[in-house]
Amino acid sequence: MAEAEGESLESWLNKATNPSNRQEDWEYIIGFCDQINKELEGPQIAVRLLAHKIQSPQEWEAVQALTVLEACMKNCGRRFHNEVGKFRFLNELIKVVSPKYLGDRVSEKVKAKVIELLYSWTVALPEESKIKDAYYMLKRQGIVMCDPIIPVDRTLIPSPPPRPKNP
Amino acid sequence: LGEESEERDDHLLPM
Repeated sequence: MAEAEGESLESWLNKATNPSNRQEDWEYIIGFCDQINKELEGPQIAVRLLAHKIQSPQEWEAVQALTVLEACMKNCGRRFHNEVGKFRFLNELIKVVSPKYLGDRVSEKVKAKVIELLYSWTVALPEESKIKDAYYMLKRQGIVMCDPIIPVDRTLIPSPPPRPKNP
Repeated sequence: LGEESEERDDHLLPM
Protein backbone atom coordinates (compact mmCIF):
# COMPACT_ATOMS: atom_id res chain seq x y z
CA MET A 1 0.00 0.00 0.00
CA ALA A 2 1.19 3.49 -0.80
CA GLU A 3 1.50 5.94 2.04
CA ALA A 4 -1.31 8.44 1.44
CA GLU A 5 -0.26 11.04 4.03
CA GLY A 6 1.62 13.98 2.58
CA GLU A 7 1.19 12.92 -1.04
CA SER A 8 0.62 15.79 -3.46
CA LEU A 9 -1.06 15.75 -6.83
CA GLU A 10 2.35 15.97 -8.44
CA SER A 11 3.78 13.04 -6.50
CA TRP A 12 0.74 10.84 -7.24
CA LEU A 13 0.98 11.67 -10.94
CA ASN A 14 4.73 11.07 -11.05
CA LYS A 15 4.13 7.61 -9.63
CA ALA A 16 1.15 6.89 -11.87
CA THR A 17 3.06 7.83 -15.03
CA ASN A 18 6.52 6.60 -14.05
CA PRO A 19 8.13 5.24 -17.26
CA SER A 20 9.60 2.37 -15.25
CA ASN A 21 6.11 1.07 -14.32
CA ARG A 22 5.73 -2.31 -15.99
CA GLN A 23 2.00 -1.81 -16.34
CA GLU A 24 -0.56 0.83 -15.46
CA ASP A 25 -0.62 1.14 -11.69
CA TRP A 26 -4.21 1.68 -10.59
CA GLU A 27 -3.32 2.30 -6.97
CA TYR A 28 -1.53 5.48 -8.00
CA ILE A 29 -4.08 6.40 -10.67
CA ILE A 30 -6.93 6.24 -8.15
CA GLY A 31 -4.74 7.99 -5.56
CA PHE A 32 -4.38 10.90 -8.00
CA CYS A 33 -8.16 10.98 -8.64
CA ASP A 34 -8.90 10.96 -4.89
CA GLN A 35 -6.40 13.76 -4.29
CA ILE A 36 -8.10 15.90 -6.97
CA ASN A 37 -11.41 15.43 -5.19
CA LYS A 38 -9.86 16.44 -1.86
CA GLU A 39 -8.25 19.68 -3.02
CA LEU A 40 -10.09 22.95 -3.61
CA GLU A 41 -8.16 23.68 -6.79
CA GLY A 42 -7.53 20.01 -7.57
CA PRO A 43 -8.94 19.98 -11.12
CA GLN A 44 -7.13 23.17 -12.19
CA ILE A 45 -3.78 21.93 -10.92
CA ALA A 46 -4.35 18.38 -12.19
CA VAL A 47 -5.04 19.34 -15.81
CA ARG A 48 -1.87 21.44 -15.89
CA LEU A 49 0.21 18.54 -14.60
CA LEU A 50 -1.50 16.09 -16.95
CA ALA A 51 -0.94 18.26 -20.03
CA HIS A 52 2.78 18.26 -19.28
CA LYS A 53 2.92 14.45 -18.94
CA ILE A 54 0.78 13.87 -22.05
CA GLN A 55 3.36 15.86 -24.03
CA SER A 56 6.21 13.71 -22.77
CA PRO A 57 8.64 12.51 -25.47
CA GLN A 58 8.51 9.10 -23.76
CA GLU A 59 5.58 7.23 -25.26
CA TRP A 60 4.89 5.06 -22.20
CA GLU A 61 4.79 8.10 -19.90
CA ALA A 62 2.33 9.84 -22.24
CA VAL A 63 0.15 6.72 -22.61
CA GLN A 64 -0.06 6.32 -18.84
CA ALA A 65 -0.93 10.02 -18.48
CA LEU A 66 -3.81 9.56 -20.94
CA THR A 67 -5.05 6.60 -18.89
CA VAL A 68 -4.93 8.81 -15.81
CA LEU A 69 -6.85 11.52 -17.65
CA GLU A 70 -9.50 9.01 -18.68
CA ALA A 71 -9.79 7.77 -15.09
CA CYS A 72 -10.14 11.34 -13.81
CA MET A 73 -12.96 11.99 -16.28
CA LYS A 74 -14.77 8.99 -14.84
CA ASN A 75 -14.05 9.62 -11.18
CA CYS A 76 -13.62 13.35 -10.59
CA GLY A 77 -17.00 14.64 -11.71
CA ARG A 78 -18.25 17.92 -13.07
CA ARG A 79 -15.49 20.10 -11.60
CA PHE A 80 -12.90 18.14 -13.56
CA HIS A 81 -15.02 18.04 -16.73
CA ASN A 82 -15.25 21.85 -16.62
CA GLU A 83 -11.46 22.19 -16.60
CA VAL A 84 -10.98 19.68 -19.42
CA GLY A 85 -13.69 21.54 -21.33
CA LYS A 86 -11.64 24.75 -21.51
CA PHE A 87 -9.55 25.61 -24.56
CA ARG A 88 -6.65 26.21 -22.19
CA PHE A 89 -6.43 22.43 -21.67
CA LEU A 90 -7.90 21.28 -25.00
CA ASN A 91 -5.20 23.29 -26.80
CA GLU A 92 -2.56 21.17 -25.07
CA LEU A 93 -4.18 18.03 -26.53
CA ILE A 94 -4.47 19.69 -29.95
CA LYS A 95 -0.72 20.40 -29.86
CA VAL A 96 -0.05 16.66 -29.43
CA VAL A 97 -1.92 15.67 -32.60
CA SER A 98 -1.22 18.68 -34.82
CA PRO A 99 1.82 18.52 -37.13
CA LYS A 100 2.06 22.29 -36.74
CA TYR A 101 2.98 21.78 -33.08
CA LEU A 102 4.21 18.46 -31.62
CA GLY A 103 2.38 16.04 -33.93
CA ASP A 104 5.41 15.04 -36.01
CA ARG A 105 7.34 14.00 -32.91
CA VAL A 106 4.52 12.11 -31.18
CA SER A 107 3.84 8.40 -31.69
CA GLU A 108 0.75 7.24 -33.58
CA LYS A 109 -0.40 5.37 -30.48
CA VAL A 110 -0.48 8.53 -28.37
CA LYS A 111 -2.16 10.57 -31.10
CA ALA A 112 -4.81 7.89 -31.64
CA LYS A 113 -5.57 7.78 -27.94
CA VAL A 114 -5.92 11.57 -27.73
CA ILE A 115 -8.36 11.55 -30.65
CA GLU A 116 -10.29 8.64 -29.12
CA LEU A 117 -10.66 10.50 -25.84
CA LEU A 118 -11.72 13.76 -27.49
CA TYR A 119 -14.31 11.97 -29.58
CA SER A 120 -15.69 9.97 -26.64
CA TRP A 121 -16.17 13.22 -24.69
CA THR A 122 -18.03 14.90 -27.56
CA VAL A 123 -20.51 12.02 -27.30
CA ALA A 124 -20.66 11.69 -23.50
CA LEU A 125 -20.47 15.37 -22.55
CA PRO A 126 -22.45 17.32 -25.15
CA GLU A 127 -22.80 20.24 -22.72
CA GLU A 128 -19.03 20.85 -22.91
CA SER A 129 -19.29 22.70 -26.22
CA LYS A 130 -15.60 23.63 -26.46
CA ILE A 131 -14.66 19.94 -26.66
CA LYS A 132 -16.83 19.68 -29.77
CA ASP A 133 -15.33 22.89 -31.19
CA ALA A 134 -11.83 21.46 -30.71
CA TYR A 135 -12.70 18.06 -32.18
CA TYR A 136 -14.47 19.47 -35.24
CA MET A 137 -11.61 21.87 -35.84
CA LEU A 138 -9.28 18.84 -36.00
CA LYS A 139 -11.65 17.24 -38.51
CA ARG A 140 -11.74 20.38 -40.64
CA GLN A 141 -7.95 20.43 -40.59
CA GLY A 142 -7.87 16.83 -41.81
CA ILE A 143 -6.03 15.74 -38.66
CA VAL A 144 -9.00 13.52 -37.78
CA MET A 145 -10.15 11.70 -40.91
CA CYS A 146 -13.02 9.70 -39.40
CA ASP A 147 -14.50 9.20 -35.97
CA PRO A 148 -12.74 6.45 -34.04
CA ILE A 149 -14.63 3.40 -32.84
CA ILE A 150 -14.81 3.50 -29.07
CA PRO A 151 -14.99 0.14 -27.31
CA VAL A 152 -18.06 -0.05 -25.07
CA ASP A 153 -15.97 -0.45 -21.93
CA ARG A 154 -14.07 2.73 -22.77
CA THR A 155 -17.04 5.05 -23.17
CA LEU A 156 -17.45 7.66 -20.51
CA ILE A 157 -20.58 6.46 -18.77
CA PRO A 158 -21.03 7.76 -15.25
CA SER A 159 -21.58 4.98 -12.73
CA PRO A 160 -25.29 4.29 -12.12
CA PRO A 161 -26.62 5.19 -8.69
CA PRO A 162 -26.48 2.23 -6.28
CA ARG A 163 -29.60 0.07 -6.28
CA PRO A 164 -31.54 0.03 -3.02
CA LYS A 165 -31.20 -3.27 -1.20
CA ASN A 166 -34.44 -5.26 -0.94
CA PRO A 167 -36.86 -2.37 -1.42
CA LEU B 1 -16.16 38.83 -12.93
CA GLY B 2 -13.05 36.64 -12.77
CA GLU B 3 -14.90 33.86 -14.51
CA GLU B 4 -16.10 36.20 -17.27
CA SER B 5 -12.61 37.43 -18.04
CA GLU B 6 -11.31 33.86 -17.95
CA GLU B 7 -13.98 32.94 -20.48
CA ARG B 8 -12.94 35.85 -22.73
CA ASP B 9 -9.29 34.78 -22.59
CA ASP B 10 -10.02 31.14 -23.42
CA HIS B 11 -9.37 30.71 -27.14
CA LEU B 12 -8.90 27.77 -29.47
CA LEU B 13 -5.33 27.38 -30.67
CA PRO B 14 -4.68 29.08 -34.04
CA MET B 15 -4.09 26.50 -36.77
